Amino acid sequence: DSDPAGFPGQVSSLFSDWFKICEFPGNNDVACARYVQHLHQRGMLKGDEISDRFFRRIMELAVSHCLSTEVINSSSSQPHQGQSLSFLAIDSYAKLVFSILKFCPSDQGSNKLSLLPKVLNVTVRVIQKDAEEKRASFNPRPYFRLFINWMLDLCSLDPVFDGANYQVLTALASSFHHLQPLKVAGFSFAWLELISHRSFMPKLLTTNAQKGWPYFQRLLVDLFQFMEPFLRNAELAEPVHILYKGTLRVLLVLLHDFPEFLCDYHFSFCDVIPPSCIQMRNIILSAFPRNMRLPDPSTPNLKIDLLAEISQSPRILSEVDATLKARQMKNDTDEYLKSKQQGSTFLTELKQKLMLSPADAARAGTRYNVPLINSLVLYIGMQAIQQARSPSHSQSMASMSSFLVSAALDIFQSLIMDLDTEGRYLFLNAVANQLRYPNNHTHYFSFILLYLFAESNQEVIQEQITRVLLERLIVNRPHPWGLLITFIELIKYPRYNFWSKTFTRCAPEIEKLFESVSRSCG
Amino acid sequence: LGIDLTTLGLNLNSSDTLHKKFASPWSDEPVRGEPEYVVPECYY
Amino acid sequence: DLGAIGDNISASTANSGGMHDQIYNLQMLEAAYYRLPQPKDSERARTYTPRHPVITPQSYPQVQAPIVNNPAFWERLGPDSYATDMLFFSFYYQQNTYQQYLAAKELKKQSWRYHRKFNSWFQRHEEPKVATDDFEQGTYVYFDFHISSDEQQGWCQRIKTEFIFEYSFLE
Repeated sequence: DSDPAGFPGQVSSLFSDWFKICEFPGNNDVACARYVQHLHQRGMLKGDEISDRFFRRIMELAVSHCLSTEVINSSSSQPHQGQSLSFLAIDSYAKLVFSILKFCPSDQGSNKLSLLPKVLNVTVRVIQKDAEEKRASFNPRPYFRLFINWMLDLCSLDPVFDGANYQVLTALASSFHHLQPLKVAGFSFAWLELISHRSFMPKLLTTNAQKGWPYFQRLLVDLFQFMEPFLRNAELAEPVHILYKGTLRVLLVLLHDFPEFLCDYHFSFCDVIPPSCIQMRNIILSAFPRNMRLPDPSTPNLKIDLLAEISQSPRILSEVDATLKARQMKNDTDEYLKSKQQGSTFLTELKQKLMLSPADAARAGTRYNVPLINSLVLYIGMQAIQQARSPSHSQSMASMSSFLVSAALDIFQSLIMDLDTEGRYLFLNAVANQLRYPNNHTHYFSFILLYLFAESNQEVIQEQITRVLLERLIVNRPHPWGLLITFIELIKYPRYNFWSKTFTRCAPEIEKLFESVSRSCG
Repeated sequence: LGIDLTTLGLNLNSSDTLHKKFASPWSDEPVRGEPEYVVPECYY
Repeated sequence: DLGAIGDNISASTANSGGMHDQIYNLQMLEAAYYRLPQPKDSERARTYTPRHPVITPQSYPQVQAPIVNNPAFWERLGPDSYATDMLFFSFYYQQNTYQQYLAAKELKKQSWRYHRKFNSWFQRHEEPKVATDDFEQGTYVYFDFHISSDEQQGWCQRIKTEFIFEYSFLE
């Protein structure tokens, strides 16, 4: 509902007063503090509805001033190099908010930053409303500049806010979550640049001992969920391609500087990256802890089983069984794993439960519930590993294989037999997504893939297992360590009889492909 | 087949962290720091 | 809310439920592509703090003469070498000031070209031998701070033959 009569006029004169203060060069803290005191006395800073109106009105004034200075420089060759904007008003508004947080007299006990979530709340709503109204003529750059100002000012805070860094970072992260591309598509490019900004992302991932990780994981998932429908096809529209390349750059920075973050959240990222995005997924799956040294996969007679790390469980911060629970499948799965009761309908009904309704299939672009398959496969594997470690089973591979001929393997084998090509591909993908750095998941699922290959009496299944591995190897680097050792094992050891399969020679280029990949694997 | 990720302007073999110089997801150049001018003693 | 992802149904309903569908999102993305944030959107004007202003006797002017902010003054600094040194002085020792901007403008007018990698000004000594879309090669004069073998040091103009000036470094 509209502002009280006269309120807009009041606010715009208050803002022009503030403008004059900002124009004084050098340090004008005294003038700023006095001005904030004045706002406080006029009841603009109580954090109530009047405050919301005050901040919204000033923000709209600043944005409209900024856009009024847009000079289209049509001569520029680059499509987006055209407009030059003046950010004077935006910078003044950002400085006003910073000064209010710094000088506003806070009530006893309430901390200095209590107004920040309210200001950000107003900011999010103004952006969402502006994007809804303006659609294709929405200009994200004033808002981008506003957040950049706050990142530079608030994320490198004065001692005044000491220790509130984390609060600011998570408040900004929550705002970005509400401005995610699925909600404000016109803000996508600005949004990706903001969440990956060198004044934001590294701080969110390092401040407060990784407490900021879930916030950043959620932002990355927001990004993948937006891109997922566009990335199902190989041909990308130019804007999508730019966004995709930008995402690769951000993932490479994470791979290089924060690999443990990618390691610990790989499961949730694989849920939202389409299976066709092999290289992007490989970046995530190739991450390994910085203190780990990976043995060269092509080392002759490399003894995987003897690696110290191979028996350690990887840290998985996503809730692996969340989707199983959501589909009421966890209890049945547990039941079957424990008792493996003969003749139960668990196995026969499994395929149907993994399928989507036609309507959901149309939207999801596949007939299967991919996150459910991912959850089922990893959950079963983790149970199997856990049981194999229980006192009644020793650690050696012998006990592992004897244990494998048990419930877990029944489920995997029935899936690979019952599922159609698409379903089997998604199932094998869920398994291959666990082939990462040396840990007991990589070990177990590498064993599962090789076992299913060896035990299968249908060459079409062996071909599909090979295809799932190969398509991850022929893309440009990086390639996950676990993937390499699995493929090397497959092509090297006679027990799999790999080179006798007709599909390895089904066409000259395929034959050449296998030779080149096996050569590159040493 | 994906792309050659070394062509995205990030020095993936850098022993230093990349995020400090990460200019933006659209830029294939690291952020340009301040050009360092040395003021010769005689001008102090 | 910070847990694992819901299954892809929730993701797909997210696409078509309370939010917009894929066509709309692609249209908005196309429009946003023409309004990418520019590098200067993240940069802030650096305030110039003179580092060690040289202490001068009281008889000297203690504040800058207003004329140094007048573009006409800079245009009078013709291409003879003495005045050109003044332009270089201002460019290198009055960073982030209006004078630096005016000096740079004047240098460009006198066909000096700024090389971003070497942070130096170059001027063609003669027509370049080679000129392509990406670079030109030839003999150039450039303004440089030089430490010579006998520990002589100072600003001077030097000449460089066979220099390749890649346009990607042209500011």
